[in-house]
Amino acid sequence: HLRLDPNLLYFNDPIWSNMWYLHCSDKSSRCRSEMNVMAAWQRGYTGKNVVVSILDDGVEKNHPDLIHNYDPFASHDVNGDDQDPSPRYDASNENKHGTRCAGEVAASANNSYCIVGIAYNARIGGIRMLDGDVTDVVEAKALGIRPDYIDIYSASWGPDDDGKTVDGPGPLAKKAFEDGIKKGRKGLGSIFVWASGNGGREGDYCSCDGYTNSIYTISISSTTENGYKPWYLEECASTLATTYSSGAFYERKIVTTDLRQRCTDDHTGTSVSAPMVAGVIALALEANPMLNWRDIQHILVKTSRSVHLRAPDWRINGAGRRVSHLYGFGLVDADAMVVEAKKWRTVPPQHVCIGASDKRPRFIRADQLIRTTTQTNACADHSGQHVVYLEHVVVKVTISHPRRGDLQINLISPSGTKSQLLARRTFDYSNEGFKNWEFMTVHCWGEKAEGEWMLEMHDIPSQLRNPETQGKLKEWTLILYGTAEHPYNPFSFHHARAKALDLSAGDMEPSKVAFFQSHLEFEEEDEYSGPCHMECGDRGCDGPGSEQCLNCVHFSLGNVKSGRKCVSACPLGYMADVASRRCRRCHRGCEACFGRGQNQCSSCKRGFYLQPESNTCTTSCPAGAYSEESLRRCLKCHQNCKKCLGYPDKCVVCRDGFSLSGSMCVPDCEPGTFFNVALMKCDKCHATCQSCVGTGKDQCTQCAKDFHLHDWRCIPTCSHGFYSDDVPGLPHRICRRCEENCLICEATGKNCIKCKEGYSLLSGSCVTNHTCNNADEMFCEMVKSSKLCERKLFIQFCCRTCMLAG
Amino acid sequence: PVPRTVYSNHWAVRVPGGPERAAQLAAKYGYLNMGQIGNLENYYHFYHSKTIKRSTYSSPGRHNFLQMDPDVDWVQQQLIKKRVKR
Repeated sequence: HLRLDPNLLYFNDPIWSNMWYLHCSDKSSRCRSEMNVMAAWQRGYTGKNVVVSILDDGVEKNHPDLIHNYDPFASHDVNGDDQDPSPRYDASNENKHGTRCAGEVAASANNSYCIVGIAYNARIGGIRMLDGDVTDVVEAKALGIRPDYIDIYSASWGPDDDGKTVDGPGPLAKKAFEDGIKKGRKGLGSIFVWASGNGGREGDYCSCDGYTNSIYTISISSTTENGYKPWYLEECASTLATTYSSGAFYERKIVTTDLRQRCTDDHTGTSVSAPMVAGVIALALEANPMLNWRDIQHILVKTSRSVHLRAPDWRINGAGRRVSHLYGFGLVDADAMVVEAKKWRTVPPQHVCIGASDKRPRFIRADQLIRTTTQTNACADHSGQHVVYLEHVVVKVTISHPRRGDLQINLISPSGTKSQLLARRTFDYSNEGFKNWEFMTVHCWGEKAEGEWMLEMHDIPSQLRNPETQGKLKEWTLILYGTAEHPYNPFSFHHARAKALDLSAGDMEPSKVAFFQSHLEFEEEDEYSGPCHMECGDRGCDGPGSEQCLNCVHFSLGNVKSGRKCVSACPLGYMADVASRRCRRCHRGCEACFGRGQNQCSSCKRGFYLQPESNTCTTSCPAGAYSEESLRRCLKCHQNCKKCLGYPDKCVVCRDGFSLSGSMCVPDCEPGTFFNVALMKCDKCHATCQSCVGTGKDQCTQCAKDFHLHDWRCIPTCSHGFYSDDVPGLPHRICRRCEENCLICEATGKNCIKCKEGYSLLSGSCVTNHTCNNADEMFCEMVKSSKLCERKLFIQFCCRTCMLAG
Repeated sequence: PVPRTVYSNHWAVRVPGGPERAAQLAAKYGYLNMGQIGNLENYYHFYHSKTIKRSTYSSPGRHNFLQMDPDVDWVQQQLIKKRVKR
C-alpha cells in the first residue's frame, strides 16, 4: 500500500477536480478512489509505450487533450478506407462517441485542458468503423488493424441492447478475434476490452451479445458513484470486472473529452467503462509488457474487488472469489493490477476440453424446471486438453422455443457455483430459439473442472402461449477452458522444514499460544520427507494429508480442538477471511457471509431468504419483495408491481396507474386505447371497442356505446340464437346465447320463439321431436298432474307426446 | 416486427490461391477487389457496384458463378448488421 499524497499528484487540467473516481483531494467531499489509479501513477505507471486504439465512430486527433498522445499508426478509417480516423462532423455531433472514449484512456495530463486520462502517457489511436454500414468484413478489418502494434482494442458498441436481440460476431470477426489472440502482440495476444451493454431498462441480458460473451473479450460493466446498479446496466455471467460510470441524477458523472475540442460530463452509460479498463490495462502492460491476453484476465480476476458495490447476488465461488452477475469480480483496482503485473509469472498454457454433445432432446415445459447433468473428467485422459483449474466455461446450446424471452438458463459447476447464463427478457418474443449459441461464464474461475455439471432451464411464460407448442433443448455441449496446473502456485512437493504451525494467535488464548510455541520449540519429530497435499503452503507439512499442512495455500478450516485442514475454498456456512487465511463460521441461517454478524450474510441456507438491504437471512420476505427460491433471497418486485409471486414481473397486484396484463403491470391507457407491449406505448382500439387488448375488432374487452360484446367483438345487434342482456357494472350490453336448440328467443332470453330444425316449441322451450313417443294415457296424466311440463328441467319428459295425445 | 435481413453489395471471399488469384477472380466476375480483409489470410473483400447497395433480398444470379469457381473456397454476401454505440 502506498500512502497517497494528493499534493504530489496535482494536475492543472480544469476538470481534474471533477474526476471524483480518480482522486480524493477534497476531504470535505465524498471520496471514491477505490479504483486506486493515483496509487498506480505514484508507482510511476502512466501507460508509457503502450498503444490503445478505440474502435468506434472516429477520434478527433487534433483535440488538444489527445493530440499529444495521438498515434497515427494505431489508427485507421475502415469506413473511408484511409488512414485518417477523424470523425465526420454533423449538426447533431453524432460521431462524438470515439473521441469521448479516447479521452478516458489517454487525455494528456497537466496541459491545462479538460481532463487527465487514466493512462495519460499511453499512445492513443482510433479505428473509424461505426460511421457506415457495419458488416462482418468491416468488423473483421477493424479488429485486425496492426495487431503487432496495437496492444489494446477498446470497443463500446455491439448489437442492439433492446432486450430482444441475440447477435454476435460473424465468421470473419470471430476469426479476427482468434487471430488477434493467437498472433497479436507478437504472440502474446491482443487485448480486446468490451462494454457490457446498456439494455438494463429493456431487461436485456449481456449473454445475448456475442461480443461481451466471448472468451476473447474482457467484458466490463459499470457501477454508480454510490455502488448501485445503474439503470442502464445489463447483467450476465461473462462480465469480468467493473468501473465507475454515470448513475442517477443525484450521483456524480464521468468527465471526458468531447467533439469540437470540448470537454463534457454528459451521461456516459457503460461506454466509458471499457476505455477506463483499457487505461488500467495499459498501466499494467507498462509494468510488465510480457503479459499475455490470459495473464491480463487472470490479474483482473485476482485484483478486482467487490468493495461497496451493491448487488443482490454476490457469492463466493468454489475458488474463494466473490463474483456477481452485475459486476463480475468487482471494481478494478489499478494499483493492485500494476503490483501483480510487475511480479506476474505467465500462467500455464490454456487447455480446452470440449465435452461430448448431449443430443437427447428434452421438452421444456412451461413453469417447470428441467435439469440435465453431465459428468466430466475434464479430459484427464488427454494431456494437452486436461483442464484442472477453470478459466472460462462455455455452454453451447441449440434450443427451439415459441417465445425465447421466457427462458431462463443456469449452469451449476461441480463446486456448486450457479451462473445465470440467461435471464428472462420481457421483450424478446422471438420464436427462433438459440442455434449453437455459446453462453459463457467466468463465475467458476479458479474452480476445479472435474465432476458433475448441471444445466437448469426454466420456461416461465410472461404471456398466454399456445400450450401445445413447447420449447425443446435439442443439444448442449460443455466447453471448459483452463489450465492443467495451478495458475499461480504450480504444484510442487514441499518438505517439512519450518516447524511453525499456521495458527493465528488471535484465535487462541495467550496461554495456549505460549504453550504451542514452547511445545513446538522443544518437540523432536521424525522429519517427514514425502509429498505434501496440494493445499499446503510453502512451509511444508508433517504428512500427506490436508490436515497435516504447516500452513495453507488458500484457507485453513476448523479449530485447534477439532483439528484443522487446508482447503482451496471455504465450505458453505463459512467465510473466507483473506487476511488470516481462515474459514470463519457465518451466523446461523447464512450460507455465505462477509462477517460473522447477523447482518453480514451474502447468501442464505435452505429455508432462509437474504434481505439485501440488511444482509440478514430471514424465513420470510417483507412487502414489495418476493422470496426467490433458487437464489434464496428476497428480491424486489418490478417497479410497477405492488405484489408479485415467484418472479419480479409475475405481478398479482399493480401500483396505481398500472393494470394487470397477464402477469405484467402495464400502464393504464386512455379509454379507447390499450397498452401495446411490442411497441411499449398506448395504441388505439378498434372503433367499436371502448377498451381492448389489441387493435383487432375481435380483441375488445368493453364495447363502445350501443354495441354488444360477443366473442371479443362489439356488434350493433345480437345475431340469431342470442339475445341482448345487461351485466351489472359493465357499460355495454352483451349477447347471451338463447337456451339450447333455440333459434330465436325473446329479448329477455326466457322464452324461445323459434326452435332449430328437429325441435318443437313447447311452452317457450324447444323439445326434440323424437323424445318419448310411446307415453300412454296414464303416464301422461301423471306428467300433467305433476306439472312436469311447466318445469323447464323436465320439459323434455314426454310433454310433446302427451300434448299431441291431448 | 422482426428486423429484416439487409444484404449489401459487398462480399467476403476465401481464395487460397493468394492475392493475384483473388484479383483475377474479381476481374473475371466483375467485382472490385478491395484487398485482404484485415489480417485474415486468404480472405478478400469484393465489391460489386451493379448490385443494389442495400436489399432485403440476397443477390444470387451472377454471384453463384463466383461461388462455383473451383479456386474459391467460400463466399458470403455481407449482411448489414445493426450495431449500437453504448
